[in-house]
Amino acid sequence: FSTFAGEPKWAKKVLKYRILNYTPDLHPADVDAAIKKAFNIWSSVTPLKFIKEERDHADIMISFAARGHNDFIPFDGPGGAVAHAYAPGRDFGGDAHFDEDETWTISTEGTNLFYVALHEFGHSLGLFHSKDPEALMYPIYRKFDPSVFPLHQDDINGIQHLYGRSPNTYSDQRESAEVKEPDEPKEPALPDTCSPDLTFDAVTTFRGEIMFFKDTHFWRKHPSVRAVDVGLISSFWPRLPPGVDAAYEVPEKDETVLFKGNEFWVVRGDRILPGYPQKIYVLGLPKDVTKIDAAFYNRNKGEIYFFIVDKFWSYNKRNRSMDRKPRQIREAFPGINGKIDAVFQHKNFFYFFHGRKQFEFDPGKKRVTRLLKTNFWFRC
Amino acid sequence: FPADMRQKKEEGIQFIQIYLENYYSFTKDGESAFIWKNNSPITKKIKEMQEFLGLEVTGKLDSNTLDLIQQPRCGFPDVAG
Repeated sequence: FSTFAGEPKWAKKVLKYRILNYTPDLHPADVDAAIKKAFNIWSSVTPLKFIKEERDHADIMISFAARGHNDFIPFDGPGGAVAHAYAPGRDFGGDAHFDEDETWTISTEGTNLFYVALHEFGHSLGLFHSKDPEALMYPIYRKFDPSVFPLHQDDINGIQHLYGRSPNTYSDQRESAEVKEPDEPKEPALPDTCSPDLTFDAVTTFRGEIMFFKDTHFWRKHPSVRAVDVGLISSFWPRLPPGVDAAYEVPEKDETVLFKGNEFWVVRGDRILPGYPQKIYVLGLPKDVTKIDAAFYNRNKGEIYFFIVDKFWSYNKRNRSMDRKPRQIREAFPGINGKIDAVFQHKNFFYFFHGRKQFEFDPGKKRVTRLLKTNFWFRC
Repeated sequence: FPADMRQKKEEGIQFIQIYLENYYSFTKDGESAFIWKNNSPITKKIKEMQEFLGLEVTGKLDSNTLDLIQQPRCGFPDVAG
């Protein structure tokens, strides 16, 4: 990534944008939605918030125009330059202009307004063109692919270099909620950590902490610190789809593996390693396995366990071999019956989550030593 | 047939000249700029552009280069003027 000379950026975290006119190619509501969606993407990875201004001057003024339009860079008819925007600053700083001679769409045909706007707003926020052909800020537009999160890690590194990350403590989100427009869709309400009905999608250790995944959010907690941190999964790993099925950490490699459906990602901190997602079959699991319920890395034995319904496979990292056949969970872990939601290792115990229950299992004695509530770790 | 090739080549040169002026702060200072030698201004600029866009750096108007620069793009320059 690169920034403009002198690294101009907005000093404030709440910015106003105004749409001065509309292209006849699209319904105004579609233009509003595409512009709003573009700003929301930048919000999801920075502390920045954007408010739509209807009448007065705004930081980012958005307009559609053809050919010469009162600045030094006239447009050039269909194709060629499709839009441009200016670095943060007063007057026309931050403004974004879209070439009316393009055919603006909200589909993959023509020129997708959301995708172009996302790039141009990158300039409005201070990013310059990137040399990375995969980056959104690469100057040449590729066909828009709605199935892929549009920000590349290069873009996220760039914008967070200028503004830092998005806030990931719940209180921050609540504060920022004050400045949102009333009609902005609310984030899914987080379950109460002390509710007796609390269940998890996945649990893993994570750099000395424990990470509990639930729908679009996660809780992070250090075993010996009372405070609990909460955040959006997408703010940590924007390219991950919502919801995590299973997760495990290999501490000595500082790598955490996250599973969703028949794919998995390997992350290091908040960075998804290149080459992911991959299909779970490359791990050696059979083709009829489409989803993993839970997984954990047994540090003592150097084995990774994959739990599916009432069976599990184990993969031995040292001799790189996967079980040919699955085994019954209750045979290897007496007292643990049926499908499990999540599992992780803490010190010398394994903690299995099944609905509203949590089983502390002693692998040495091969038996359950305590029956706990799922919210045991949250000091309710 | 040779005439068509020549015309195409001239169109290509004209296109790349405008592209370099718009996005790579290329300034045309007389005919010497267009002498296609290895160290001529335009060859240097084409190399700079190819390097920025991740193309093979040939300094020539090869088909890959011509294909890419004819794609839609952001109107902001790649090199600060």
